[in-house]
Amino acid sequence: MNIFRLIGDMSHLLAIVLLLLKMWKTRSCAGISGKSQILFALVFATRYLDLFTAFISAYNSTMKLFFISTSLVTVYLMYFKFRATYDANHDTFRLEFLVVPVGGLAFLVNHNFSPLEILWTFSIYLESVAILPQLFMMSKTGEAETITSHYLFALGSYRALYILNWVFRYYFEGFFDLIAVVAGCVQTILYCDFFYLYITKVLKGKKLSLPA
Amino acid sequence: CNSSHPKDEL
Repeated sequence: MNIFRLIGDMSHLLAIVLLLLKMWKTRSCAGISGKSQILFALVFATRYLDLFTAFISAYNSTMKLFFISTSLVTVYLMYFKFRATYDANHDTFRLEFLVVPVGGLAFLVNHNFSPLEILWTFSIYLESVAILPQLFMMSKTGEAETITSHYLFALGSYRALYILNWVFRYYFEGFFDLIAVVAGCVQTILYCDFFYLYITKVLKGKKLSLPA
Repeated sequence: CNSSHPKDEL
């Protein structure tokens, strides 16, 4: 555990808490892509199966359980409790266009052809593109609430901080996982346009609106 | 590559 990973994990945690708080306080999930949230639930459910096969640390198990459970709660809130506020008309990204190619790639390019490893690889690849339905939705509506922007900034920062963690681990521990690094870089690149808008608009007190 | 399970990262 190094400082980049710890701050990255805390940023990830903060993102999820921000999203749940936004939905709970406003009793609404307007502006949030349910499809991205379904993908995140799928990401956690397929990645953390090693909860049942190995124990790494109390921190590790607690975080995994937190991510799995909160992602399921988020999907439940969007599709059941606050369904009336869900903006389905703008959430039109086709999930099969992500899940099918990512599943195929996980079968072809992995570290080890075993069920657990393939599911982990699928999860890593899927996470890198899981935000696309949310970004697609924002490009359709042309704007995002400020709290949603904070959520996305925390969520994007987490993987960017993991990249610093991987640089650190490569130099000081000799640890290098090509699949995680490439997918993590792809994931971070997808956020760059949003990061730019967040820094130039939201941090200056303006609402995030996209150029037409 | 350190590739085997279990994974210590989240």
